[in-house]
Parts: sequence; structure tokens; C-alpha cells
Amino acid sequence: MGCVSSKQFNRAPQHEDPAILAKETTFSVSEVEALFELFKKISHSIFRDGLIHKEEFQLALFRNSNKKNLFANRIFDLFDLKRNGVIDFGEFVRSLSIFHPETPLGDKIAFAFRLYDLRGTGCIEREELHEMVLALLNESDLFLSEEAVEKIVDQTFKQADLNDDGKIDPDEWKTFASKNPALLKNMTLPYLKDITMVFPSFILNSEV
Amino acid sequence: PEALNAFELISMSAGLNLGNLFDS
Repeated sequence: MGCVSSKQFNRAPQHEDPAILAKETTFSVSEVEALFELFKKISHSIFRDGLIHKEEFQLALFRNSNKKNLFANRIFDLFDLKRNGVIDFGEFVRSLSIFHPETPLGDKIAFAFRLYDLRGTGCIEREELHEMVLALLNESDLFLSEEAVEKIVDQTFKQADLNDDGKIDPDEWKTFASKNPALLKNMTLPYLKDITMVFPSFILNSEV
Repeated sequence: PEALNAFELISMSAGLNLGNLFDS
């Protein structure tokens, strides 16, 4: 007898009211409804249960559900606000809102800090930064010697770790990121301003 | 890459573009 993953037979979850999500985020109600079109597409790509699983998230990002990428994992975990292994529609909208061009820079700085604080200790430690640089080298075609990696991490700490205690705290990160706006470039997705044009079919399904 | 700070290197090379979500 064949077995089918139980993930495929869950009832579709109730999604949060677009008006409430619009109130709590940078999006308008129409934009939230357009995002629902995108959410449906991603959350039905493999398991069809109305929730985004990590494999579906990776498939949407890389066209490959098994690709290993430290930062895709980190982003998924940060989107998964309830920490239950899946992203529901409310989590999707609230998290994407950080990437909206009109979201305050402070929110983007705070999100980037959580992204880099791998172990959630409240500080970015030297070892974490070293680990992230090694991970990106492994996952890309870049090659740097161990000596060069050490030098880059040392230099970064010299610039960012203002009290020289071997870790970057949220205030130090804020100062460093404010002086280096290039670090936050990936924290803004211009597409989000045009989301209703990318998914015009939201009008057909609009409840508002 | 040695001229970049580690965070710049990560944000430029992490192979992650959330914009791909919209092309999915």
C-alpha cells in the first residue's frame, strides 16, 4: 500500500484578514491581496496545503527544493515567526513588509541583525561571522584562502566592534550599517511597490 | 573581495535574491 505525506491532506488554513495585515504592515489592502496570489502559488508548489514549507521556499528561490544555502535557511527561519516549521500567510506578509521600499531603515537594520545573529545570542560573534563567510564561499564559486578570510573578519570587527569586546551588539550594528548602506541593499525589494501589477488577478479574488 | 568588509562580501555573494520569489 502506498504512503502519501500527511502534509498533503491538511485542510487549508484560515488566512488572516487583509485589512488587518495592511494595518500592521507597509502594504495596502490591494497589495496584501496581490501577495496572496503569490503566496498561493508558492504554498501549492509541492505540498498544496496552503502553507509554505522550507522545500517550497527553496524551490521558489532557486528552482531547486534541495539546494543548501545558509542564508535561505536563515530567512525561512526568520519568516517563520511562530517557529512551527512553516510560513503562513500572515507571517509571509509581515516578513516581506520589512523588504518594502517604504519600510523604515531601522526595521531593515534590525532584521539584518537577526539574520546575522546565527545562534540568537543577541550579538554577532566573531565565530558566527567567520562561519557565514565560509558558508558563502562553499556555496558560491568564490575562493579565498583561510588567511584572507581571517583578515576580512578581523578588519570587519575592527570597524564594527566599537567597544572591542569581540562581538557586535545591536547598537554597534546600527552604527556600522548606517555608515555602510550597501549592506542593506538586499533588504529592499523594489518589486514590492509593483506587486498589484505583477499579480493583477488579485482583483478577481478580492474580498474587499 | 579582500577589500570588502565581511558583511559586504556576504550581502553581495550569498547567492540569495528574494526577488526570485516573484518569478516563481
